[in-house]
Amino acid sequence: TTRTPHFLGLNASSGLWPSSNYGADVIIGIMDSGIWPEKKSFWDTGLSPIPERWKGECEEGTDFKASLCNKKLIGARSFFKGYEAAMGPINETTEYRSARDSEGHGTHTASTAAGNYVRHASLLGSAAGTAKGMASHARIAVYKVCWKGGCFNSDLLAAFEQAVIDGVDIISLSIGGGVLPFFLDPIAIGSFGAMEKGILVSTSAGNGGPSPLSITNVSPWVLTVAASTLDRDFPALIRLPNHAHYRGVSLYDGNALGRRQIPLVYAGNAGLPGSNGSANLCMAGSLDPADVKGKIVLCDRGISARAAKGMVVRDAGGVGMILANALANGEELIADSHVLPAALVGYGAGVAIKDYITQTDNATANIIFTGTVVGVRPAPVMAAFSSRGPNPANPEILKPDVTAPGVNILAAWTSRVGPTELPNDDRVVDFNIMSGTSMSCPHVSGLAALLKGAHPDWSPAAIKSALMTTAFNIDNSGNYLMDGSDSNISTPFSFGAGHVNPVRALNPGLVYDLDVQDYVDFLCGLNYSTSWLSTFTKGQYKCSEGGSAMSMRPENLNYPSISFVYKQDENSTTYVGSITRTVTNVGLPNSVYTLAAIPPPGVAMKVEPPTLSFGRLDEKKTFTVTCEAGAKSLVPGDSDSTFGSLLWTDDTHIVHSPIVFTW
Amino acid sequence: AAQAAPAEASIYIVHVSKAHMPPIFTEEEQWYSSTLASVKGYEPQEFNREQEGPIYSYGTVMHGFAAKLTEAQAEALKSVNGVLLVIPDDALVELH
Repeated sequence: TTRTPHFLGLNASSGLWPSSNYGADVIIGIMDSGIWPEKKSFWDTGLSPIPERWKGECEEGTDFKASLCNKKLIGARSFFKGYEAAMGPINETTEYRSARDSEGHGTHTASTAAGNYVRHASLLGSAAGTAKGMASHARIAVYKVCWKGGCFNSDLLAAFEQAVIDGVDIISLSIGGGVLPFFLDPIAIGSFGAMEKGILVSTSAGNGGPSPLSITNVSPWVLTVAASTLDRDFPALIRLPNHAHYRGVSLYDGNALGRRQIPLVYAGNAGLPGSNGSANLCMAGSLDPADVKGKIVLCDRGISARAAKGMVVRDAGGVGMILANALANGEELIADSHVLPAALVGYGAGVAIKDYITQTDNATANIIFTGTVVGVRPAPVMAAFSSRGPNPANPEILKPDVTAPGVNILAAWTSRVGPTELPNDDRVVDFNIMSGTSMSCPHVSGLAALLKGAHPDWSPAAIKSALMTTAFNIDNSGNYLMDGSDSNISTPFSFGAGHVNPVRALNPGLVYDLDVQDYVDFLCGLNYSTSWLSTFTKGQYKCSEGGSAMSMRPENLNYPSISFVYKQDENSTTYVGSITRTVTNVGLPNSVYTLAAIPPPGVAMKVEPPTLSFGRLDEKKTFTVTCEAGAKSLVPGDSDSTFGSLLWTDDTHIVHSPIVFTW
Repeated sequence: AAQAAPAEASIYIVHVSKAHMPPIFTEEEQWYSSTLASVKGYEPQEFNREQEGPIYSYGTVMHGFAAKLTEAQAEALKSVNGVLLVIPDDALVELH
């Protein structure tokens, strides 16, 4: 990526990069759609020898020789037995029966996590700079599990098995499905097994936002990553002859439209007979060339891919496109590498431009493309598409855990498909700009690799805690993180503990640590049957005999965020409940932390003790948070939540946990 | 549609308790193949492990295997001693 290391505060002179030797001793397993190994991001220039403990392999397959691996790409395997057993043989005219990436997604995520430095990177001139992954010296091991027809759980489990055996340290998983009970969820099972072996699994939260309860990958032993913007934009100005102008975004970097006004038509008024009301969405075959030729076409966002609409407009003879967000997309602007001059505008601008077209006989417009700008404010802003809590499986565990850059991210790309991913886009690019929680997840995977490099003895839970308790929720304008879907203040249901801050995560002061037995007791607290529990424990762990019902309550899992759930019934008038947490001192031997708590509105909160005194490193201290709240009048089946904070501070550290209270 | 094609096979993930592996087997794969042969109605000497056996054997992050089974075979597998769970591999997982 060309901008996010700077945005995240990573620099060569101090902090996480030099402290971790850029992750040189750390191996990141990427479970995705494969890799295009020849891209410069995967060259091994400047890398030390491969860690001797590595047991992985570079498997040969279609268009994939073992010699393609090097000191950067140290492993490449593909898993398709489940896929082929269910779907039949892989169609080798459209994809490779090997780890080679025909989609681009896996190449993008791998280079975001751990790509090497590449100078003069850009997408057709946009986002230009030196591309680099978060952990630029970490090693990449690719496990291809996703194919044109989807990703099969049997293949995914096989990849987890192999990654653990091979010896990866971090697993980056930018995939997911629906939320299932943990014992039915292969990602939960595979990642539990990885966690048992000391491997941190970083997963994407999903792109189901802004709907509540859309969050996925919610098991407490994975790090669940939401997506937000960075301080970079690709502005395009829509100018109307009535002197109105509207701000949009575009990756088009040319001057094809000049400065003249061009006839403008709303796609909804330019449909072929029989287009059945789909013309406004610029669906394939819906536009009448007689109405569109030589014009800029205003299309509504939805159903089909954004870039596909540009293809439809071009094929119908249009010379440009304005794409208008739907109400659910709000004012969030995602840039695409359209095949014609085009820009995306927010919902409000779309409505205004449509009003102008309706009120004008010969509507015209022009699009001015101004290239890449940085230093944009406010940033970060929560992506509208990023999946939201509350956690539908266990509201006692707040999800997502953190947010990271996931909008308009430049990273390496396959040579097999063009930047729009459309069949007719035959442009070959080295880098592409993509958006999704798939893009934010590998950022955090790379940061976790850096923390593993700097603190090799830290558990997966300690690394996760460091990233969570040091995260911030104030943007670069000094305001609370904004929600891109409605421009209101966002909540921990969208950003979790906040936006990752790797500068502070290197030295978090205190961590909320967890081991395998803690997670087993969490499952015991969910009243799992012996069979369900055995899918995780494999007979090696039991519910703690000395554990009390209190310690096995799911909310008492020693998680870096805190969630109270008041299960109100008809007779209930008041809730009083306590949650305990234990922090481990990883800062200075002699340190005293004092409490600064902000109770959720409508909730009385007490924390005991209010001071934590440590005499040595690795010392543990336990505290209790007690909340009291009255019942609320709710529609049956509905819920309400308020949010607070808990901070432990000494002279140099701020250890922050979000608190959620849900009625 | 499911009733119209009752014999159609799909992929299942089978969780087992290795503590229940009969002592006549020295390796998990033998147990899995034998178990599959029993629910698929094959005599052990007819059972083609390559075609009818497990697609994958798992022994690290979970204990068990993946196999192609009919619904009836999957149901039969649930009553085999040592089988904990039989889960269809039909949950949609996609790139984010």
